[in-house]
Amino acid sequence: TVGCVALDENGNLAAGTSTGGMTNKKWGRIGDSPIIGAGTYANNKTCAISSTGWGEYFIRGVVAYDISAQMEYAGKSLSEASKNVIKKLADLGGNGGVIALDHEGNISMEFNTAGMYRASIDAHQNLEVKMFR
Amino acid sequence: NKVAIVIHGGAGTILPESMTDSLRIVYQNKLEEAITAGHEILKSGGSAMEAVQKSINIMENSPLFNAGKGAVFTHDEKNSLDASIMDGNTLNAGAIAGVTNVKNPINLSYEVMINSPHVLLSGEGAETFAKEQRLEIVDPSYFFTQNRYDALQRVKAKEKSSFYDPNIDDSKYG
Repeated sequence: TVGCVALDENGNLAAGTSTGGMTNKKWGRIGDSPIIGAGTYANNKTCAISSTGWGEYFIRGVVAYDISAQMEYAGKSLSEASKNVIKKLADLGGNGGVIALDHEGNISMEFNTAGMYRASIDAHQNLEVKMFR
Repeated sequence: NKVAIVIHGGAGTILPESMTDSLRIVYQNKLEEAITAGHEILKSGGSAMEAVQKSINIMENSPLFNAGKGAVFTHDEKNSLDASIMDGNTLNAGAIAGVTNVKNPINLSYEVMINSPHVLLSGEGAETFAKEQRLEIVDPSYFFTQNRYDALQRVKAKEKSSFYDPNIDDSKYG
C-alpha cells in the first residue's frame, strides 16, 4: 500500500491511498484503503490521514476518521490522536501504521510494526526518509 | 503559507534477508523521488490534491510497492487494485475498488470525486467509468511482477493469506 498526505499554501489538506490489497485474497475482499474514514480521511479543520496495514482492523476501528475526531471533538494534538489510535488498533489485534499531517503542518508517522517505508518534507523543508523504527 | 507532505510505502515486518544495502538504497531513492515530486508541486503553488496524486503515481508506477505495477496477486492470480482520495477543503471524496486495468488507480478515484455524484465505484463499472474519463487503460499483464507471483505461490502452498507486502512481511497471516 502507498499513501500521501499534503498541505498546500492555501491551507488545504488532501489525503490519498492506493493498494493492491493482500496476497491471495478471495471473494472480492476489499480492505481499508478505498474506505473513506477507515484508510483515508482529510478535513481542513483537523488533519489528513493515509493508512497501511491490516485492513479489516482499520475498517472496524474507523481509524483515519478517529484521529480527526479526537482532534476536533476532544482537542487532542495530531501526535496524541495518532498515538491513541495506533494503540487502539493494537488493542483490537490489528497492526500497521498511519501518516498524518495537520492544518498547521505538524507531521505524525505512527506504526506498531517493525517498519514502515515513509518520507516527509516539513514546513521548514526538512526531508526525512526512513524505513525502520 | 506553510507547505508540507508525507508519504508511506507500506508497513510490516521488514525481512532482514530481503533488505540488502543496495535494495535499501533503491527504496530510499524511490521514496525521495516520490515525495520530492509532490513537494515541487506544493512549492510552485500547486494544490494538495495535485501533490498527493503525483507522489502516489510515482509509487504506483514502481514495482517496489504494493500498488499499481507491483501489486500483489489475488487467489485467482489477478491484480485487483483499490484507491481513495479526499479533499480536506470540501470534504469531497472518491474511491475505487477491484479494478484490474487502470494504470493509476489514484487518478481514477479523483475522477470519481470530481466527475460523478458517487464516492465509491467498484469492478467493471469503475473500469467503464475510467474509459469514459479517458484515463490510461493497460492490459492487466502490465501489473505482473515475478516476485509478487512467486510470493502468491508460496502463500498458496501454506494455504494462508498475507495481509502485507510479502517482501516486508514475515508473520502477518490470517
